[in-house]
Amino acid sequence: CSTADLGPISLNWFEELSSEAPP
Amino acid sequence: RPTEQTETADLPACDSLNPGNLQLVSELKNPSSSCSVDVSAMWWERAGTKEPCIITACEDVVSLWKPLNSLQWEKVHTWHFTEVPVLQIVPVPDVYNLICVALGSLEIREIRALLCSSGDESEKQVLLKSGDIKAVLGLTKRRLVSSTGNFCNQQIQIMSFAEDGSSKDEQLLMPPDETVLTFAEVQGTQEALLGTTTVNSIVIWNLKTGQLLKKVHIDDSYQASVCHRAYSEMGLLFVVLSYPCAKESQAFGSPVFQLLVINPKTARSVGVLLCSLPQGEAGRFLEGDVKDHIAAAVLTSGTIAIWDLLLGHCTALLPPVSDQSWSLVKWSGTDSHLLAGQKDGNIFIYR
Repeated sequence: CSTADLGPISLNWFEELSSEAPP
Repeated sequence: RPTEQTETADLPACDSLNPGNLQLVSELKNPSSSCSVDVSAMWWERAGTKEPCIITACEDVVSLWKPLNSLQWEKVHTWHFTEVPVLQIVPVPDVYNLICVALGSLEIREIRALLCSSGDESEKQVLLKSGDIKAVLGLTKRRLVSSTGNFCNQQIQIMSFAEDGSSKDEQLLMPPDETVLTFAEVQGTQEALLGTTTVNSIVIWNLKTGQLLKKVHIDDSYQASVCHRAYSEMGLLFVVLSYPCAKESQAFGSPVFQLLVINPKTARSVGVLLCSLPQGEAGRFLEGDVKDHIAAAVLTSGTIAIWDLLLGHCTALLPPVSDQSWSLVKWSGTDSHLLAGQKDGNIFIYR
């Protein structure tokens, strides 16, 4: 499986999405 | 690869699979007039000592069995249900003196906690929640998540238990605009929770803050997928789904489990592995359980099939024993054993 189809990957996705999502 | 090019797991012929990979360890005879509905293995604390116990559930009775020795089990507690039948056991990790059960007819109407009073060890049951309950799952750190109602009035609630098993705290998660069908905790990211919805989305929450972080729409090839496990690794989410409603196709055979990889940042996903029935094995997925990288399923043919998700193929088939079809399969929460159940209430434990 190529991860290129998945777009840019972030190791800190959980923290980043938590800071972007509405409270 | 795009999902339509999902790699199909090898399809070894039925007769090349060795049921000897599974060795019978012991058996629980549970003669009951009602139908066997679930089985689970958990740690239970008695007089300050934790023991690996087995819970069996029939429609009108739930029993706790403790080990007498490595081969024999003794029934030590039973809880009876006369009004609403038992649907499933809801294991709650990190709780050692309480069993949760879901009750109802087809759909869950109640969640109850089953416990024993500390004084006389008599069985007690406490109503935790009632209503139109769509999904329930026990979580680590003595928590239970449940969803009630449908997309327009949906409530997603986390209930916490104290060490003695009493209900301690309640918290709400932000509901998505789609009805949630199943939940899965994420190994590797402690406070993340996944849910699958009726319209084939996977939603991600932050359990600590209750925030809804992302909605990922997955492939529409198979509807009403059930999420069994989720693992977070190197910035990606690996999700094991099963497809109880999937139809057989020429290209993929009869799909049972799929390993999907999701990038939570971009909400893009690809299927990486599709586990189909071994060639010559008829039927489709009835129910199943996944632990670490091993997936087990009861098929409509009455056989149990086991896949190694790392090897990518079926590793064992367990045909019906004594002409009795299998109806339940669960991985033990206390060791690496497999619990296989028949409708008449008999449970077989395999290594």
